[in-house]
Amino acid sequence: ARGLAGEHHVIDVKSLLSTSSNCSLPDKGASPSKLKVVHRHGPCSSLPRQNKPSHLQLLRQDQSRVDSIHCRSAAAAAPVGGSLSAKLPANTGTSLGSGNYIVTIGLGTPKKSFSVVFDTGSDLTWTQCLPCDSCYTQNDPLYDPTQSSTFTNISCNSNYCTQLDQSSCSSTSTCLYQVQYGDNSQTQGSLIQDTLTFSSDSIPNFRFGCGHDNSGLFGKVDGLLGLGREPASIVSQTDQLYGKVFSYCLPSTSSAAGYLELGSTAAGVQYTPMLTNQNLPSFYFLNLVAISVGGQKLALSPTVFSNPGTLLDSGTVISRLPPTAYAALRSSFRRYMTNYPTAPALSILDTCYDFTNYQTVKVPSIALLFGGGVTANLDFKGILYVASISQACLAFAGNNDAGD
Amino acid sequence: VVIIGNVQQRRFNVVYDVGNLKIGFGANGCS
Repeated sequence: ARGLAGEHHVIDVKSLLSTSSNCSLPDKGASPSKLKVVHRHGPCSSLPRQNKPSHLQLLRQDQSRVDSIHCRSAAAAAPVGGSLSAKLPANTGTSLGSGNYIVTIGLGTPKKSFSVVFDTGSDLTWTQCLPCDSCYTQNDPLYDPTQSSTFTNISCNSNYCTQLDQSSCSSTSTCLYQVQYGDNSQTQGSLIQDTLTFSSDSIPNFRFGCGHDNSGLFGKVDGLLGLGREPASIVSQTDQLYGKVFSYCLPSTSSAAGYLELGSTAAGVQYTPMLTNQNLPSFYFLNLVAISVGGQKLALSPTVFSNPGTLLDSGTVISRLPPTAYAALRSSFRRYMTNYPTAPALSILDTCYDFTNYQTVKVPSIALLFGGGVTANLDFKGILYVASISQACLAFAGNNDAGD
Repeated sequence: VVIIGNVQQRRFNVVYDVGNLKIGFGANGCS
């Protein structure tokens, strides 16, 4: 770990909250299936910025997503009629969380553009849709299937309809869907198909939700792009085109752009086995075996991570660790940071520092070690959550329970 | 469960090869 991770990051404090922006798509290998990824509330987003949540709101929404993931896992694992299930809310869908990153896709013929949250933790892609029984205000004009020459309905007898978690039949025998998220956000409407334009690739007969009744914490986004593992996701639907391969890069700040690409790997990538968990069928699991701080592996058994399991999620902001692992990480990190004055906790983030009087800061490196000998040496912007120069916090949090 | 969130994924090329059941990480994938 020492050899691969290095020991410290030395950072210019002024760069922590840089206001300059570069919103162009990273141009390494522009491809017909590569979309620009931007932070929903940053200057690269086309969405209006007046409703930007505070850091406290954002972290509260993040906890809602984490709670809903734990809740779904527990609900699926609980025996029927067991005491645990009696304590769970009826609604155990995954919370949207803060839905930080958005991409722009095209729907219909002629193509209309829509800004949607991308989410590796859910499956069905949907957009608000006419006729609207109840829609929130969104950024772009609503998708109108009657204006598209390639739109068709899907029958409720179709496998595509019966595969959905929640579907029903309309009076005209077309498929109706409903998705209930763990934060009580919801969308319901018709399952339809139309041409999806992804960058410059055209995907005919793409199945998605035409949301007639949508409410909750969607802000001004036009909908959601589901990148989960189940049959309804874009990953499964485009298997023949892209071989169930996709990749993304999330930018280091909200003032820069990353990418989301279907069907392509990237150079210089180390692979670790992907695992699955039947209790959380949409999510991607992997085998986290250790964490190093400042090049030193924390003294933790790999079972601390493997017993509960580890998932990778684009929709959760702050990583969550088992209590013992978080305590060890925090303790080690604090030992490296004793030169800096502490700052108040920020919601779930309890290890914060005030860099006001510093031009540069020296922060220990943190690396995540995965099965197969893969080491992910975190970028500096993956170690600290910088609310302000006077409140920069270790960007990890502990679960309440080792079994979470 | 343990969750690896999006702050920790920043700047990595994260590759999901679902067909071959593997996930890849490559540093410095974007700015």
